[in-house]
Amino acid sequence: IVTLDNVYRAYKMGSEIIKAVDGISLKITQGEVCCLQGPSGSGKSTLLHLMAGLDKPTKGSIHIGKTRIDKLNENQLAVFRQRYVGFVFQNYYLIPTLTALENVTMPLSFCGMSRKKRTERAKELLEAVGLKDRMKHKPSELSGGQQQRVSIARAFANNPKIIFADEPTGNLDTANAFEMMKLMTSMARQFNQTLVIVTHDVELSEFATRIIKLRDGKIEKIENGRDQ
Amino acid sequence: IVTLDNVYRAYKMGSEIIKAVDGISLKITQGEVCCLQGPSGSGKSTLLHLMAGLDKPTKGSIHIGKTRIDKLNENQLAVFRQRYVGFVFQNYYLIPTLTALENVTMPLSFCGMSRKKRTERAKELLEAVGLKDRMKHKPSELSGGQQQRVSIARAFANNPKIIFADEPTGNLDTANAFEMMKLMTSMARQFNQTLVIVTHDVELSEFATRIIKLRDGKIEKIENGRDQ
Ligand SMILES: Nc1ncnc2c1ncn2[C@@H]1O[C@H](COP(=O)(O)OP(=O)(O)OP(=O)(O)O)[C@@H](O)[C@H]1O
Ligand SMILES: Nc1ncnc2c1ncn2[C@@H]1O[C@H](COP(=O)(O)OP(=O)(O)OP(=O)(O)O)[C@@H](O)[C@H]1O
Ligand SMILES: [Mg+2]
Ligand SMILES: [Mg+2]
Repeated sequence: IVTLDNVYRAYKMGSEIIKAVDGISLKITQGEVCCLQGPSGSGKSTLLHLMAGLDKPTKGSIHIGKTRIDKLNENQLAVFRQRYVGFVFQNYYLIPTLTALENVTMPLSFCGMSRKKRTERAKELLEAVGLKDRMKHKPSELSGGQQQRVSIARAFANNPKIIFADEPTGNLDTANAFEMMKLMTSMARQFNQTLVIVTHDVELSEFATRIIKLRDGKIEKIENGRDQ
Repeated sequence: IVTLDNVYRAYKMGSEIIKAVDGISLKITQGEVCCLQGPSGSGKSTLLHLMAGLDKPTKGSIHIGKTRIDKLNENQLAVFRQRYVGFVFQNYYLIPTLTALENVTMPLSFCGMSRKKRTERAKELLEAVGLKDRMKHKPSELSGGQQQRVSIARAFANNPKIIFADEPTGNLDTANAFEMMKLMTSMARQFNQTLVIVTHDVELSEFATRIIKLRDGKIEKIENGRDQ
């Protein structure tokens, strides 16, 4: 469902060129749970943003399904992402003036769902991530791990075909991190969604169908996960 | 060096009262590496902010050394923290318009150090956390783990007596997380600094003199670390 063909992403810093993604080709299949690992600064977030259409490559092509997303303009991308893509950001990017419930209903407001159905769906997701008693809290009234869980709920809200998650459990204790991975993978299985998850947590990679290891913007190796 | 006596921190949310910290008494000794653990939402960040004078308790007293910090006014607290306290925030709070180098020199600008010495000190710290080639980058031009490392360097910049760190390695891969813990504990030993570190990473607690486990705003138990 996601195809990267010889993708590069470089940044020009004065006289220096930083190769955040330095020649990556990759095919991710529908329904896969693809785990992305590698040292700090190896290009994981950059790669994830490119795959989700949140950034454009310097070279190479990126397809989601049959759509070549690196050639879409900003408006087309916004519509495309709204329908097909969910994203959990490394620093959540929740809207500070909205409650947890409002943050999760936001992606649904473009779906033609009634207000009543949107709230029901958002409540269901927030309950699933363990935040039943925190729905009226704004982000500043939530702990770090609670904000992270709101951001996970939001990514699943509109039932996207692919969910990209950048360190979705970095701020959670082991028990909660496991709960979140079980929840995300079981929801994804139920709706045949594809998950691409960046995580430093070596224990969580047991949930993966494949583990892709990055180093210096390149793929160092690919391992098969337990789900073969 | 840090003394909490029957400390409470409650939040009023409409008709509900949330007991983030629900009766904690604790003494932390100079030079200790104190690890704070517990489930998401158990009160770790709240407790850390109270200890560092970044928040006031609803009840109870907090001393750093002989100074009762919950009775200082905003100006007195700012001066006190500037001299004695370093803080690594769960979401870094780097200044987005400043480079990594400028972010680290900032705490030093109140120390009476010459500009040349401040830059030297900041470069030394950024090199120690592995960011020698990223000093001119702004936070938006750094990976998540790199931003976290700048925030660690900044906390040590003015050689404070106590450093409070809220999940300082949450966004780092295992190898880098270990490097950071080794670095922080060895710097602290060298200058007899006290470290109070919130971390979900069970492996990192081997660096601790004591491990304090929280649950629902209370201390569940205290374990002795390897350093006994
Ligand atoms: N301003 C606030 N208003 C209301 N409730 C709050 C506020 N700030 C924090 N809380 C609540 O207090 C509790 C403790 O929060 P805290 O941030 O200390 O948890 P934590 O242990 O650091 O969690 P995490 O591991 O997820 O970072 C949480 O349940 C949170 O929802
Ligand atoms: N806007 C930018 N300008 C210059 N360099 C950048 C920019 N954004 C990222 N980089 C660099 O690109 C490299 C890859 O960054 P990326 O955020 O993808 O790493 P990462 O693998 O997600 O790291 P982490 O595990 O720390 O989150 C880093 O070395 C970073 O400094
Ligand atoms: Mg990243
Ligand atoms: Mg916290």
